[in-house]
Amino acid sequence: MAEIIAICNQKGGVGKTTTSINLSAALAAAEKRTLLIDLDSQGNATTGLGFDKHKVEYSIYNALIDGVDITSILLSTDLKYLKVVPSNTSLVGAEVELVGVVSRETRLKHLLQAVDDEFDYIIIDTPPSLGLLTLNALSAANSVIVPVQCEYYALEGIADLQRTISLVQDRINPELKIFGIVLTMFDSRNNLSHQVLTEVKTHFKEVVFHSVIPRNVRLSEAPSYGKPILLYDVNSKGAVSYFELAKEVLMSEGGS
Amino acid sequence: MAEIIAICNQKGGVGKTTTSINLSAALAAAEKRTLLIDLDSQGNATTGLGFDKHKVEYSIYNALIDGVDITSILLSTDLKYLKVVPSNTSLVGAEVELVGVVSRETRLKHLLQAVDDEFDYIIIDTPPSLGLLTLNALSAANSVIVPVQCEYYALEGIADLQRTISLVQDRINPELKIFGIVLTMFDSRNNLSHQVLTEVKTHFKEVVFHSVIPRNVRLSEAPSYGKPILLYDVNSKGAVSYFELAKEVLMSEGGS
Ligand SMILES: Nc1ncnc2c1ncn2[C@@H]1O[C@H](COP(=O)(O)OP(=O)(O)OP(=O)(O)O)[C@@H](O)[C@H]1O
Ligand SMILES: Nc1ncnc2c1ncn2[C@@H]1O[C@H](COP(=O)(O)OP(=O)(O)OP(=O)(O)O)[C@@H](O)[C@H]1O
Ligand SMILES: [Mg+2]
Ligand SMILES: [Mg+2]
Repeated sequence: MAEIIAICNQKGGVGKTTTSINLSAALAAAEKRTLLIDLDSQGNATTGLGFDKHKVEYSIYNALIDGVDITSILLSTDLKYLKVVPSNTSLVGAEVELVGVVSRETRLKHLLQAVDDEFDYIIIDTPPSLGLLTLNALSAANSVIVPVQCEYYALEGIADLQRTISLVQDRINPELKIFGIVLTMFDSRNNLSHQVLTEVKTHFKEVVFHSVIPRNVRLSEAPSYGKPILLYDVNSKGAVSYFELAKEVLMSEGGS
Repeated sequence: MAEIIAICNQKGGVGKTTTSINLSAALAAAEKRTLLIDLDSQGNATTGLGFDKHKVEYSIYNALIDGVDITSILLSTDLKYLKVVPSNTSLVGAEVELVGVVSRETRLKHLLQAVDDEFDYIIIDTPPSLGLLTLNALSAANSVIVPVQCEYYALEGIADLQRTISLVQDRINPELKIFGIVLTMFDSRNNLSHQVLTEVKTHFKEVVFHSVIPRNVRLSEAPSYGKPILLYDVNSKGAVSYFELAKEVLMSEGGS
């Protein structure tokens, strides 16, 4: 039985894709069989791992809408234990096409049953919205990791997201747990970063991961080489912080 | 006749709200009658100007869905020539509610006709997606300003956005022009920033504004005080760069 983790936050640019790619890669480096699903039509997780999103034969869209078997869409990566289901702009149409479908929120959940035994972890990168694709991720997942950027607007967004998660728990997926909040782009020279860190830790207590991801330019350079940070610069602060996060995930079997 | 400018980019966290607030404030400081419309359910433009998004009586949702007159929703700000139409999480439902409505893409366009004569500029902040709300903004607008963060993923997103803009030009709003691309969060110490700047200027030539918005911590602090940068720290690099951007907007009537 795979642990299915959705990486969610409707606030844009907070590090969802960066966390999805680098947590997946760190879990694979620990020899956990890991599947990364790119559920964002921007296809950033797909290109961040070196694939050309315009040239992939099948994407998650084909599985969700056309019924193509998800096992035939798995792409291998430079890491032996990491596979990817890619996405591209064809996914833009999916939200509208799913609206008319019965059980439109649980399509992804049913798809993933076909690969559940093959993986230890399935990580789902989501778009910056609370639409049908993100709802699909939240219904398929056992738990959710929320990246929160150390900035003012990011604090605002947490309350909105909590409300969505409890709606999903009430109506679609009672098992869904919050695995944790991970603070991202923390800049120790900047007061605002410290204020946000303190406020989130005070308010959310043990739900907040101990690992804090620092602002680190190597993390933003890595996707332009199509590599996760551990293959681009394994000694960087960014790589170290994602190893630590992976360790916390491995140690706490499925969150609170 | 107001110049209606949509601030769009489906990539998250690139500076749409920061540009919407600070461009609007700079135009108002130049004594142009300016209206800022918050079309994002996150309500960041609303809180960034000091309003409590949970306490506003009416929001853009009420105008779009309930037919409340937009003139009764205008909020005054600390700047004499700047008014705001607020938003909050009630807007989350609008995309689904609009799906069944006739002429769902042009609802906002019709609403704005009621205030067209009262303002010189109407600026629309949009969410990080290409859904019905952003389509409403693109159909109501005369032109679009695209903030592009000086990062790798932001480059990827430009092609997707261009495709959407040409679809809108073909099907809904033939008058829509690209006013310009504004580079944001430029960090002169970082190679990636310079690479993105060069690539965007080479590829998009005169469509790119001369003004480049630097990464400046004062810009990210200002919203926590509910103020635009020119009221929070008028001498900061962030404030100066948005004055420059406003000057370029004022000088070139409505873009290419
Ligand atoms: N810790 C970090 N240090 C420096 N840059 C980072 C860090 N994390 C992410 N970035 C960069 O910040 C930008 C936003 O991150 P990312 O794209 O992962 O966020 P996202 O939440 O997935 O965005 P979206 O909402 O568009 O999906 C990217 O250009 C990324 O490379
Ligand atoms: N030039 C800048 N320098 C430093 N910080 C900035 C700058 N511009 C924006 N920011 C900060 O970066 C974060 C993202 O900016 P902003 O929220 O304006 O982007 P957005 O595109 O509106 O995001 P979303 O996609 O969620 O709507 C915010 O916390 C903001 O305060
Ligand atoms: Mg992303
Ligand atoms: Mg915004």
